[in-house]
Amino acid sequence: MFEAKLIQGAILKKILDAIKDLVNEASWDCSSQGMSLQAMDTSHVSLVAVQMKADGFDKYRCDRSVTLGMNLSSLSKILKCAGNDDTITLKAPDDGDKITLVFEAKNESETSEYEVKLMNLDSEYLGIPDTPYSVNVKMPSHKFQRICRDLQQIGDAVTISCAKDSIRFAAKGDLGSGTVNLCQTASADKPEDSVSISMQEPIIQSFALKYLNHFAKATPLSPQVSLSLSPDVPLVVEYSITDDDGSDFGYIRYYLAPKIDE
Amino acid sequence: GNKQLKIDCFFKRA
Repeated sequence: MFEAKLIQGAILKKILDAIKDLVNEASWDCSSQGMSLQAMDTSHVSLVAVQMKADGFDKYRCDRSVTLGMNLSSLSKILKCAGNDDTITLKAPDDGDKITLVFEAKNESETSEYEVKLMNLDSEYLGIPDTPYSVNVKMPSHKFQRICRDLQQIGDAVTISCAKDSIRFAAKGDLGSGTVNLCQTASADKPEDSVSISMQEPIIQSFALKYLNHFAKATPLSPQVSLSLSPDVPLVVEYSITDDDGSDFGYIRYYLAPKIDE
Repeated sequence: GNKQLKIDCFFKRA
């Protein structure tokens, strides 16, 4: 039996909003450690990895590890039926062919129950090496979202370059070009507004803005986003997931293969 | 032009 209860059900709604347009079908791996998911987009250009730790749930029971394959747009449709303040409970019996979602409104006597069909998916897992990166940047997530949205008006790709204590996002296209330069901020009063840059070596690399704009759909999950870059490897865009108390619940990490000059 | 690389060129099947 698998059962996971989340008082702040909105977190799960936000997680689905952040992945459903990138990945159509995926499997949640549920173990005593928590729930995780890894999937590539259909073009195999990007990969998303989600982790929700067991102790972040308000109740978590997983007697034996289960894989819950599902259509994420179906799950997202069902989660839209839950209110932002609802408690969400996921339940799956061992060897069942569906997952049950129970939504409970706060201070009300209303409960709703939905079922989503499970699917057998051929999951391919990619091993992601845990390596140090040349550049790590932490910045406000809304700023990253804004930059990606603005630059997509100019071109399809953004060139990210980092030198000394600044990071530069540049795009060019038929209409002209655009550049956004961000400098490291002094220790800010509000940590969520700060920009911090740690650089081992300068870097310059290009990425498709279409994917970055998909990743930015995770913005409501976290006030800060972390970008990690090294020469000739995928960019990592990470949003940590915290609950209202600020406790660490897990993360969404997106990996994006670079574009190279032919 | 720019060539888009695939993610599975970087990360091998586990």
